[in-house]
Amino acid sequence: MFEARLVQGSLLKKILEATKDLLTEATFDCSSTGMSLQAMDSSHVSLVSLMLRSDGFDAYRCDRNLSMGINLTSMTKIIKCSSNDDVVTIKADDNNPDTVTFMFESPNQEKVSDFEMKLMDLDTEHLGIPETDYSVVVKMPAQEFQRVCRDMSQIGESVTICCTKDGIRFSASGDLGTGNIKIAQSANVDKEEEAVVIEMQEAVTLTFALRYLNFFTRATSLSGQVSLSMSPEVPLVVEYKIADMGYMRYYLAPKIED
Amino acid sequence: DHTQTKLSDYFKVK
Repeated sequence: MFEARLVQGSLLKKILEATKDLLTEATFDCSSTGMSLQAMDSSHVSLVSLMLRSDGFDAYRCDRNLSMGINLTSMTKIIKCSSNDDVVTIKADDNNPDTVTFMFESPNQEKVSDFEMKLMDLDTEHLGIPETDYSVVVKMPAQEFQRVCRDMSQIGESVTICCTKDGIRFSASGDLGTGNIKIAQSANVDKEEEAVVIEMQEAVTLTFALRYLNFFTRATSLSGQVSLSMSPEVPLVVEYKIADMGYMRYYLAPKIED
Repeated sequence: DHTQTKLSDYFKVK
């Protein structure tokens, strides 16, 4: 028996929005520690890693480990049938392993819906991601990062991110010219969410495809802050924390000079 | 010019 109840049901809508450009199907792995998902996009350039810890749910029961192969387009259709203030419960019965049920309850309990969705047999590859001490970790407002990625993609297909102790610089070039956006580390801010904080061991310069970074910024509604972790010649990690529950992380392989 | 690398260049399949 698997049952996970989430009072903040709209969180699932935000999570699906944050994966929709990269994934069409994925396996949700459920265990006593929580629900997780790891999946690469079809070109194997980026990876989505989601963690929702069991203690972040309002009720959680997982008697045995369970892998649910889910068509995310179908799940999105079903989750759209919930209202933003609905309580969502995800249920899977050991006696009926080919389906998962989503139950939506209105806050006053007057409307209760349930939708049973067919599961898929997915042959998923899991990547072993080594623990890494990154050379640079930048924390910045998620909306600011979204804006930078959008603006840079007006100029070119790639962005070069250069991070020093003074700040982080985003540069793009294309047929129309070049663009640079430099964001300095915050001197002091009242609100933690508005801060730009740079933890640096060594300066790093890396180049990434803006197409993917813009896909990642679909997660902006999940968190006020985003963190970018970089080391020379390894994939970038873009992380949005999901309050009290876990995270949505994206890994992106860099572009290298020919 | 830059070439896009893949995640399998960095991470191993479990």
